[in-house]
Amino acid sequence: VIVAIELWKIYRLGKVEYPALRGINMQIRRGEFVAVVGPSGSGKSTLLNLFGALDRPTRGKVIIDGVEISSLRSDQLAELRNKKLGFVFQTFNLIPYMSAIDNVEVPMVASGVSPRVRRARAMELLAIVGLKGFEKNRPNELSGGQQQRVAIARALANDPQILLADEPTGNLDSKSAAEVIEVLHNLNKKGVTIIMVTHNLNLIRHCHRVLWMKDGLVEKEVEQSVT
Amino acid sequence: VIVAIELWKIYRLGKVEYPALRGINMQIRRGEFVAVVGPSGSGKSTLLNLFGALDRPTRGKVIIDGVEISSLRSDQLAELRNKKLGFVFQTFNLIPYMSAIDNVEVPMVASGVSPRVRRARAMELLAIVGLKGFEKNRPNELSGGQQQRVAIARALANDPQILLADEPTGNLDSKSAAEVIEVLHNLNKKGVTIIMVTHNLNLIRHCHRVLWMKDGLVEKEVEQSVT
Ligand SMILES: Nc1ncnc2c1ncn2[C@@H]1O[C@H](COP(=O)(O)OP(=O)(O)OP(=O)(O)O)[C@@H](O)[C@H]1O
Ligand SMILES: Nc1ncnc2c1ncn2[C@@H]1O[C@H](COP(=O)(O)OP(=O)(O)OP(=O)(O)O)[C@@H](O)[C@H]1O
Ligand SMILES: [Mg+2]
Ligand SMILES: [Mg+2]
Repeated sequence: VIVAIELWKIYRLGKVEYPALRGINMQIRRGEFVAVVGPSGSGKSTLLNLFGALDRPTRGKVIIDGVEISSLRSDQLAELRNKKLGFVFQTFNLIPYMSAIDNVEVPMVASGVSPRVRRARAMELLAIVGLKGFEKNRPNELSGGQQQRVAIARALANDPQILLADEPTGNLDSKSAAEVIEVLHNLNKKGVTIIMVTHNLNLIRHCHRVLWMKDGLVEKEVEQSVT
Repeated sequence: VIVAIELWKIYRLGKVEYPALRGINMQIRRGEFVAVVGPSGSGKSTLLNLFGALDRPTRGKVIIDGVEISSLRSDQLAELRNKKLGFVFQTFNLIPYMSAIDNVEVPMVASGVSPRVRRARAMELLAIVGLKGFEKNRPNELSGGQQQRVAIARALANDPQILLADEPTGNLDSKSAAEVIEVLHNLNKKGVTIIMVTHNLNLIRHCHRVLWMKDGLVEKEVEQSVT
């Protein structure tokens, strides 16, 4: 459902060129739960940003659901992102002046869901990630791990087919992290394709496949048999 | 060197009062390396912010180096913070329009260090945290873990006596995290007092003491014999 063909991303810093991705080839199958791991600076977030159409590759192609995303107009791209993709950012990217529940409702406002249904769904998602009672808090009135969980709830708001999660448990204690991973696995069993970047190797045990990145390349892939 | 006496922090959200800290009593000895662990939302960052004089307690006292910090004028507080304390924030708090090296120099500008000495020290600190070659990158031109390491280098800029680190390795792979912890332990051997909040229980093995927090209280303390 997501295909990368000879994907390159070269950042320019003044006159210097920095190749963050150096020719990535990958096929993610529908319904897979893939973990992407690797050292800090190896290109994981850059790869996820290209899959989420949040950035354009310098060279190569990204194909989502059979559509090459560089061929889409910006409004078609926004619709693809809003309807099919859920994105959990490494730095949460919550809207600071809105409450947790209003943040979770944002994707549903964009897709035209009625206010009453939006509010009920946002309440349900915040309860699922363990934040019942914190709906009215704004991001600066929440702990780091609580903000992260609001970002996860927001990514699930529109029932995405594909969830891209960049370090979704970096600020969570082991119990909260296990709860979030369980939510993701339940989603995956219902058919949601998940690509998760993580530094926590304890969390990748139940993934179908693990992609190990280093210096902008996929160094190795490990298929895991998952019960 | 840091004493907390009956420390309370009650946040007000509209009409609701939320006690994030409910009477913390603690003594951190000079030269100790203390880990603070506990569930997301248990009050760790709130405690560290009070120790760093970044926030005021609702009740109770914080005493640093024998001085009760609530008795200080704001300029004396700023001087204490700049000269004696180093702070690594959970969300990095880097200045977005400045390069990594300019960010690391900020505390030294405040304490009147000459430009040439500042630049040399900042270069050295960025090399120590593994960011040689990335000095000119601005925060949005760095990966999550790289930004975190710039924040650590900045906290060490003024050779602090006390280092308060809130989740310093949340975005780092295990190798980079081990390197950062080693830097902290070397500092501690030189006499720097360190209080580190972390979710990564692999990193607390070599700390002198571990404080377990839950619901705004210290649930237990564990002294560890450290070789
Ligand atoms: N400004 C605020 N207004 C209201 N509530 C707040 C505010 N800041 C923090 N809180 C609440 O206080 C509690 C403790 O927050 P704190 O940030 O200290 O937790 P933490 O232990 O650092 O959590 P984490 O591990 O997720 O970073 C949380 O439940 C949070 O919602
Ligand atoms: N806008 C940019 N301009 C220049 N260089 C960049 C930019 N964004 C990222 N980089 C560089 O590209 C490399 C890959 O960054 P990326 O964020 O993908 O790494 P990562 O694997 O997600 O790391 P982490 O685990 O620390 O989050 C890094 O070395 C970073 O410095
Ligand atoms: Mg990243
Ligand atoms: Mg915190």
